[in-house]
Amino acid sequence: GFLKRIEMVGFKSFADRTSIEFVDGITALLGPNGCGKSNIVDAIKWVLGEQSVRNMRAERMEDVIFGGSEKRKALSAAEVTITITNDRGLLEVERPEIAIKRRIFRDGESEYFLNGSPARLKEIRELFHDTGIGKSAYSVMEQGRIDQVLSNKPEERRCLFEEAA
Amino acid sequence: GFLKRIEMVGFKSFADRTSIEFVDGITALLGPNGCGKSNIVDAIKWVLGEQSVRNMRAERMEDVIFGGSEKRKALSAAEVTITITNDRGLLEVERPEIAIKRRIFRDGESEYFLNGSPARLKEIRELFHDTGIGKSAYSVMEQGRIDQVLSNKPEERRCLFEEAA
Amino acid sequence: SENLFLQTYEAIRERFHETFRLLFGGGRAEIGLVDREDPLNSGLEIYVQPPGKKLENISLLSGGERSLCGIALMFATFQVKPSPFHILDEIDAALDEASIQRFVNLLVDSGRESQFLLVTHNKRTIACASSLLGVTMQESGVSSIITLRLDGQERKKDEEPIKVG
Amino acid sequence: SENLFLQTYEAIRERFHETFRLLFGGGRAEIGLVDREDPLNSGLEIYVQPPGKKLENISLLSGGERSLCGIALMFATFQVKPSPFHILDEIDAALDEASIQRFVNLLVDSGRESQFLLVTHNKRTIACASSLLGVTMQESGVSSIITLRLDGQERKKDEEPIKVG
Ligand SMILES: Nc1ncnc2c1ncn2[C@@H]1O[C@H](COP(=O)(O)OP(=O)(O)OP(=O)(O)O)[C@@H](O)[C@H]1O
Ligand SMILES: Nc1ncnc2c1ncn2[C@@H]1O[C@H](COP(=O)(O)OP(=O)(O)OP(=O)(O)O)[C@@H](O)[C@H]1O
Ligand SMILES: [Mg+2]
Ligand SMILES: [Mg+2]
Repeated sequence: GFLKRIEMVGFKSFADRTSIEFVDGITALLGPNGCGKSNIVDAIKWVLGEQSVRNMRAERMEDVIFGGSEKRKALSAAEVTITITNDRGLLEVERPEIAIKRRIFRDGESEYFLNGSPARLKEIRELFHDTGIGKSAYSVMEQGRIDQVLSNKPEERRCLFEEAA
Repeated sequence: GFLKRIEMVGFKSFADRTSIEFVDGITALLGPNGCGKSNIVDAIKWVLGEQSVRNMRAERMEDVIFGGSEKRKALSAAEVTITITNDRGLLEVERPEIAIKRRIFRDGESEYFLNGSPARLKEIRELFHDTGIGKSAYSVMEQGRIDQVLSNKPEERRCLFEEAA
Repeated sequence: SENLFLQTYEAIRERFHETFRLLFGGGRAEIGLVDREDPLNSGLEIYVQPPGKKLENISLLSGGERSLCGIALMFATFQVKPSPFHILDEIDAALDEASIQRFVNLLVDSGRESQFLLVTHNKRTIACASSLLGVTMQESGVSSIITLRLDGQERKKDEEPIKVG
Repeated sequence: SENLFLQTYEAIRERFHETFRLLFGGGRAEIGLVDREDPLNSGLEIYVQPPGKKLENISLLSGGERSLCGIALMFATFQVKPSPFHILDEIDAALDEASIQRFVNLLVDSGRESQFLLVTHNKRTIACASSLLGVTMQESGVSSIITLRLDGQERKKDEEPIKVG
């Protein structure tokens, strides 16, 4: 497999520390409207370096920090850690597993960590060079976006092909 | 009730003459993907004077004429007739019922008929002045468009309100 | 014309509070003018608070919550400016069980005043209809209509349609 | 770079023929360059023929057919340039029973090579998963995860997850 585990705290509706294990093959996420399924998808995009707030369904990057509920106060930071197995030697490193963490404080910039040490987004992206990850049109198909694969504009349809090339 | 009946022949996938009776209250249209449900919605918009090909999911207006199937040849014209009851005196006429027909031939313009006599689109629109019909954003909510009611652009959200005013 | 817009706008705002609560089973919704000095051109802000959550911009809502909120706004507009008939094509596609039930209640209520034609795949929505029309392609590429009894079975030629109360 | 694009483009075209037939249970699909002289900038035309219908531009397709066609193109791209994991958020929302079954077959096949994380409300899609994660908001506004057994029931702490195949 590739995705091994994701842990998050303070990210969108995941106020409490939550850990999710992934298996090989097909994993299905289920639950009622508004319970947090797409927020998990957002968390995966975010920790892998998503820069566009619109792709996170937000207006400012700090909107991804848990903003409170009727009973709970807002939190001051969001943190997501993803653990990836390198079992097919896909990533150009010697380790069997790598962990990427991203953290943001209110009124702050994002901080990245690679296997526990501070890192820059650039280093994380270089890790994924040529695996197809981090090109968000390619390995993540967001809710409602399947219609845009067959965009009505012939020029836009190229995007999927260009990303693959 | 208001919509009483619609009849169509040669309109999109309705190659054969088809007549549909409407009742008061709620009518549900069911069937598998691609069987023709939204085409019925298009027929109602079209006969009431829809001008925009994009709102008909077409590229040219003649695309609404039955284009053939594996076994059948294309037809040369499309015709839709809608019968409307004037039971609440909603329309500014003396008749209890009115029938509007629209017909198009390949490489031809649309022709309109009001109660059997040729009419211009302008006359048909005047009939509906102030009833809210024929403003396609208002009495027809197309498939996939419910998301645009809450458009992400504050300026676009006005449209629904302006149509109502 | 500024007066007319403001009047309609105020009326829709008020109804939207109500339809939102009906569809979400609680919570609240607010609409505001971005620029109060210029009502005729100003964009609109919409803030909603699903039950138990906090008040937030609609961009953070889930797919199903956005649909439901759009339906609330649309029905609020219908109540302020009713149209003799409404055609709704698969607006319930993203709703879960709990939301569908509340949507159906609102629909049945509205169906007493106006005529509704709904395209749907959902069993609960189908169950509230007074009349069911099945659309099929017995012959590939050619649509035809079968009238269905309210239990979903095809109605034979000389049977009376069963009307719901 | 023109060569790379053309190579990828040809490969995707070929796979798209195949995935389209698998998902639609027949028919055919064609992709063409609008401007063959200028492959690096040209838009793309897509023509499809669902089984029994005629070859036509994708704009006339139904909502469900568009989804299915988009899924065919997306899976064709995956086959040409696989990604280690794919995240698909409710891409099956518009599909009817017949299409879902064929989609699930293609998904299960692809799940042998790559990891898939799917958000879905559909029972048949859920039935093909190796692992089920339930997302809930036991406390309003705060998400949490429950691991479900493959029959959809909550798995207790010391139970082993049942893995499919
Ligand atoms: N920063 C935040 N703080 C608190 N709650 C948030 C935050 N961002 C988003 N949410 C909440 O998350 C919910 C949306 O969750 P999500 O999009 O994951 O739902 P979903 O499970 O995908 O539902 P659907 O089936 O309708 O698509 C919204 O109700 C929103 O209020
Ligand atoms: N001019 C035409 N001639 C023949 N067939 C046409 C024509 N225009 C559209 N069609 C066919 O009509 C079908 C689409 O019908 P429609 O959009 O009504 O489906 P639907 O029942 O709404 O399905 P869904 O549930 O997927 O939304 C397409 O398969 C298309 O090929
Ligand atoms: Mg979602
Ligand atoms: Mg449709």
